[in-house]
Amino acid sequence: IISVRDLSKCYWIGKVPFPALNRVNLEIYDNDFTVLAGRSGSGKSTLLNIVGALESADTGEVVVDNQNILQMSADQRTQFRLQTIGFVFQAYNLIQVLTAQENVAYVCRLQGKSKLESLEIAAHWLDAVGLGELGSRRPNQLSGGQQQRVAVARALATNPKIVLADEPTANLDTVTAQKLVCLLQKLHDDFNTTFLISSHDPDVKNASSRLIKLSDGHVIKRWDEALP
Amino acid sequence: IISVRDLSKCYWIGKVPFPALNRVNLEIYDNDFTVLAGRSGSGKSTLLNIVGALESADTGEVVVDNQNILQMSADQRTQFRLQTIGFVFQAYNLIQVLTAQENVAYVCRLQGKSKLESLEIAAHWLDAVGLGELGSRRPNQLSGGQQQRVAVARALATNPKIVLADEPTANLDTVTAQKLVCLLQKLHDDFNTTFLISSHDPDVKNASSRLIKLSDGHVIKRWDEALP
Ligand SMILES: Nc1ncnc2c1ncn2[C@@H]1O[C@H](COP(=O)(O)OP(=O)(O)OP(=O)(O)O)[C@@H](O)[C@H]1O
Ligand SMILES: Nc1ncnc2c1ncn2[C@@H]1O[C@H](COP(=O)(O)OP(=O)(O)OP(=O)(O)O)[C@@H](O)[C@H]1O
Ligand SMILES: [Mg+2]
Ligand SMILES: [Mg+2]
Repeated sequence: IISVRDLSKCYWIGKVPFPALNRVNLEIYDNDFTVLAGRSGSGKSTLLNIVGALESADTGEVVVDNQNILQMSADQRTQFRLQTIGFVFQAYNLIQVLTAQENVAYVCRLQGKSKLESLEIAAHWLDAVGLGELGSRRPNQLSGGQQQRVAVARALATNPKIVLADEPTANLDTVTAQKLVCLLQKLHDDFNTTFLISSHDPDVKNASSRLIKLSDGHVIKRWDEALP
Repeated sequence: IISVRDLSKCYWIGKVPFPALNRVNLEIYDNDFTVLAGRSGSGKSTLLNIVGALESADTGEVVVDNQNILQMSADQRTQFRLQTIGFVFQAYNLIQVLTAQENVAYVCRLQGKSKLESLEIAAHWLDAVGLGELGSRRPNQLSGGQQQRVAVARALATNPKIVLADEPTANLDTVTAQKLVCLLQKLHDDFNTTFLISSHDPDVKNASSRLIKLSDGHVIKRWDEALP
């Protein structure tokens, strides 16, 4: 469902190019639960952003759900993200002037759902991540781990085909992280959602059946439980 | 070196008070390496912010390095923070328009050091956290874990008596986190720095000799390696 071929991306620091991804090749299959691992700075966020049609790339091909991402126009990318992807950002990227519930409902509204239905869906997902009582708080009235969970709820609220999660348990204690992983596994089992999760959390790794490890922008290791 | 007596703090959500800390009592001794644990939302950041003179409290007493924090004026708190505390924020709080090196040098400048010396000190600490090459990058040109390490370098650059670190390894892979913990332990051993670190990272917990656990704003558990 995600096919990455020979993907390369440089960031420009003034006139100097910095290769963040260097000829990355990987395949994610429908209903995978794959962890993307690697050192800080190895390229995980960059890879997720490109697969999620949030950033451009220099060379290579990325096909997600049969759509050629790198060839899309800005409008096509927006539509694609709305219909297919749920994204959990490493820095959450919540809207500060909206409440937690409004932040989650917002993506449902973008999908064309009514205000009432969106708020109900949002309440359901906030409850699922353990924030049932806190929907009327704004992000700056929440702890770090609570903000992180609002970001997760927002990614799940649109019932996406593919969830791209960038370190979704980084600011959570072990118990809260394990509950979140259980929630993700349940979605994986019940709705056949595909997960690609950047994480260094052992609980997330233990829940996954495949692992892809990056180093300095290229793939150095692949592990698949299904293979002998 | 840190004495917290009967500390309580409510946040106000409109007219409704929410008790974030509820009669917290704890002692941190000179040259401790103490971890502050607890579930997401249990009050760790709030406690660190109050001890670091960044937030006010409602009732109780907080004495840090023989100074009564809750009675201080705004100016006194600013002086106290500059001279005594190195703070690693959970959300890093880097200045976006300054480079990594300038972010770290800034706190040295505030202490009255020359521009040249501040930049040299900053380069040293960025190197110590593994970011030696990246000093001229701005925060939005760095990965999440790289930004986190700039925040740590900035907290250490003033050679503070007490380091208050709010989840300083949350966005780091295991290897990078372990190197950071080694650095903190080295400072602890060589300079007698006192550490109070909010973390759920096992590597941080393993390095500590004391643990204080919060739940719903109060202390539920204390563990001390030194005690039988
Ligand atoms: N500005 C605020 N206004 C209202 N409530 C707040 C505010 N900041 C924090 N809270 C609440 O106070 C409680 C403690 O928050 P705190 O940030 O100290 O938790 P924490 O232990 O650091 O959590 P985490 O591990 O998720 O970072 C939480 O329930 C949070 O929702
Ligand atoms: N906007 C940018 N401009 C320049 N360089 C960048 C930019 N964003 C990221 N980089 C660099 O690209 C490399 C990969 O960054 P990326 O954010 O993908 O790493 P990561 O694996 O997600 O790291 P972390 O685990 O710390 O979040 C890093 O060396 C980083 O410094
Ligand atoms: Mg990242
Ligand atoms: Mg916190």
